[in-house]
Order: sequence, then C-alpha cells, then structure tokens
Amino acid sequence: DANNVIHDEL
Amino acid sequence: MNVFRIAGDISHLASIFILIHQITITKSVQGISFKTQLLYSIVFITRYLDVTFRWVSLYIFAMKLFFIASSLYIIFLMRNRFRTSEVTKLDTFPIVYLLAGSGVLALIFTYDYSITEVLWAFSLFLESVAILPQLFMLQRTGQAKTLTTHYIFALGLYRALYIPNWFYRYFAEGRFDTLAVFTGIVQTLIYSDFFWVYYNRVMKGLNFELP
Repeated sequence: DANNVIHDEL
Repeated sequence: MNVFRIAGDISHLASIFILIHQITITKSVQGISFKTQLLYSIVFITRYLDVTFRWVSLYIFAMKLFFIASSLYIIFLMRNRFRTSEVTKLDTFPIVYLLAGSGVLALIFTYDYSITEVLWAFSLFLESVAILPQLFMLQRTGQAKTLTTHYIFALGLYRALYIPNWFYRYFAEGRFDTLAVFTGIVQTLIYSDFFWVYYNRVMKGLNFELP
C-alpha cells in the first residue's frame, strides 16, 4: 500500500 | 535527509525563534493571532503524540519535543505575559469551523482507523489552514510589523520546501504520503498571496502594507 508510510517527517 | 527537508526544518525553527524574539523584545503580541498559535499547539500535540512510543531518530525526537514545548511557551507568553484586549478584538476568525472541518476530513481520509492515525491526519488538515486566522488579522489591519512578516514567511517557506522534498523522496525512495502532500500543497497555496506581497514589499525594504 503506497499510503502505508512511516511518519518520519515533521 | 535531503537538502529541501533540512532547509524546510531550519526555516520552521527560524520562524519560531523570530516569533519568540519579537514577543520578548517588543513585550507585545500586537499583530499576532492567538488563534493561529493555539491551532499550531493543537497541531503539534496531536501529530507528535507518537514521540512517546515511536522512535525514528534523535533528530525527529528532539524536533518534536521542541515544537510541542515552544508552541506551548508561545501560548503562555500570549495569554499570561503580554496579553492585551485590542489584539483579541482583531483576532476574530471562527476557528471552530477549521477544527470541525479537519476532524471530519481526518475521519474520511485517514489511512487507518486507529487513534494515532486519525489524529495524525487531523493534524495535517488543521496545519494546512492554521495560518488563516493570522492572515485574516493581517487583512483586517492592512499592515504588519516587519518581524511578523518574517515569521509568516519563514513558516510558509517551511511547507513550500517540503514539496520538492516529497518529489525527491518519491523518486529516490518511492515514498509518497498522499495526505501530507495534498495538505502541504493546499497550505502552500494559502500562503501564495502573502508570499507575493512579501516579495514585492518587504524584500524590497518597504513596509508590509496591503493595497
């Protein structure tokens, strides 16, 4: 899933 | 970490230091929207709750703590140290709609129905419109102190710089965060009129005045 991103930004 | 992201984060830090500097040097919160600052506190708290259980890096950890703490400090300065009633009179944007709208959109577009994911989505939608009370106030007064405009510019630049960062990460890592990109672009568009006036007046050494 392209939207399953790790929240590694601010 | 690419150069756009670093530059964006530095710009974000700079905006906060400019704002705190302005408030403490002038001992005044004139021209600064408390409502916008309140929304940013809500944005940081809802988005960075994960600092307590998700480890990404020391950089992310320190920045998250800084953004939560500094936004609460600004709220404290505005409410308890330098509060004036004339500022409150101009700060009339109905933020309840921004909060409610962000809540509804977060429930529709969240990636996953967990509390942290919904709050994350909520914080993205809310951040994209959090500057509106400040811009509305600017619109009403028609002018602003130069430091205030530097603050708004640095804050807008932070989100604008994240756009090339997302391009970079999409091509370099195949990473694409639809919600962050969409809300980030909306947020940058909201700043566009302001950027235009800032470019034409403040960067040419003139006072910020709306036509």
